[in-house]
Amino acid sequence: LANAWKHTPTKWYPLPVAVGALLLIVIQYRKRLGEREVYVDEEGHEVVKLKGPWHVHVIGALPLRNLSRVWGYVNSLELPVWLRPVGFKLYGWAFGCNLDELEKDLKEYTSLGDFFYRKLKDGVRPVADVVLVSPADGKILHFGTIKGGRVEQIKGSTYSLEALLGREIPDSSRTQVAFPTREMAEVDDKEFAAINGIEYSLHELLGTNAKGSPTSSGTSTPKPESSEGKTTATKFGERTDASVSQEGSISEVVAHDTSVATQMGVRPTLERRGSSTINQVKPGNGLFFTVIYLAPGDYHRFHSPTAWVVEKRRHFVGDLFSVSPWMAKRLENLFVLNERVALLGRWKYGFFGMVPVGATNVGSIKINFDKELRTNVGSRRGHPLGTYTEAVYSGASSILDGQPLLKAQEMGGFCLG
Amino acid sequence: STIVLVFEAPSNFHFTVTAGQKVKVGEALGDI
Repeated sequence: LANAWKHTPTKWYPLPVAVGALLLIVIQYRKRLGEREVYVDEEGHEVVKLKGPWHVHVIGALPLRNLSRVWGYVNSLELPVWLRPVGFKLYGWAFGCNLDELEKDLKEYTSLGDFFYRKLKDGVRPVADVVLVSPADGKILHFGTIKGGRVEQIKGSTYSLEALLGREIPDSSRTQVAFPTREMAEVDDKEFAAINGIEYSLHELLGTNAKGSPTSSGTSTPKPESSEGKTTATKFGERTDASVSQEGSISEVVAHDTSVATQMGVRPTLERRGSSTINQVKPGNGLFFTVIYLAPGDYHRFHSPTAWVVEKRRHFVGDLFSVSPWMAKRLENLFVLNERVALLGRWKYGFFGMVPVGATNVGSIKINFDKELRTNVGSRRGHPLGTYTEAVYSGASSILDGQPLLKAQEMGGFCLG
Repeated sequence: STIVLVFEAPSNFHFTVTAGQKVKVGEALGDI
């Protein structure tokens, strides 16, 4: 072999240009074929499957949801008082927490889970005067525009927007169950609504003035409460309905809306400019996205990124892979595979959606205005990927047809396990 | 944990952040 390797002469022949061109065409064709390889169901909708290198499949075989719940249980155990300051300082040092921002004495946090879901001192997070602010402390993983209904996870890898947010299901596939809500609402001069004690500017949330004329962009200052021209309405304990699909995997909560606004004659003068569906993007507008990663040491409550109205939430039971940048680079469809809560609504420019995505160590997602929501409970078995439970918040404020939120208002957070 | 924001905005909307940048609650993400 050594002799042959050394003494066999090498003869070079010119390769015809046509053969080279053909070879390039075949390579390109195979590449494009690979890019478009998607699994679809009988109705032509994309079915998301675990795709990635071998170590992703190994991680996928682990009981991540059970591990997450055990992790949550362990971290809910009460720590001895003497251990708390030392333990939390050690955790803070290891994960880069800024303990100067805390309002409480470290001894008052009873467990690591309690410390993890800590609040911050008032005023340590000033709010910028722009239309969109960060909803959380974290790192910007990615941002950009959405084209062709695909969101870029990393360069060259995309996932379906419809898979992330869920597709609409027909009303005929829903049945009803009961779900209570309560509301207190006041409308001042038909421009400001005080709902459950918080005052909201209607034209900031709806993008109009009270008489329905479109307004220019920019923020408005809440008007001081005045007794003149004010109408008050209150309702308690009203029933709302939730529905479960025939497959048992999709449900909807629909409020019985005996509208406060209608009683006051406000509704006909309000024009809704936004849209809660992504299929109705107005001419001159585009769809944008951004992804923010919260590291273990970060403050784990999240706030409203703008003034908007949340019309519904969709809870997708899913896996609980780590969502670290390392994993995001390797596991395709990571944000579609994981458990998440899609909050869908509208702001003054149209559709607005916010999707907190769980992970192995933080599988529980809390939404302050949705006490019915339960995440990371039960098995994923019986919840096929892409199915969800849906709640509609029209009962939260019948004036605005949803749950209004101010810019930087606290919305909820992530808990350990 | 991660938060994904998806929204409709006028085409002159622009992000004021860069990928990999650390942000805190209330800091500017984008403007029109």
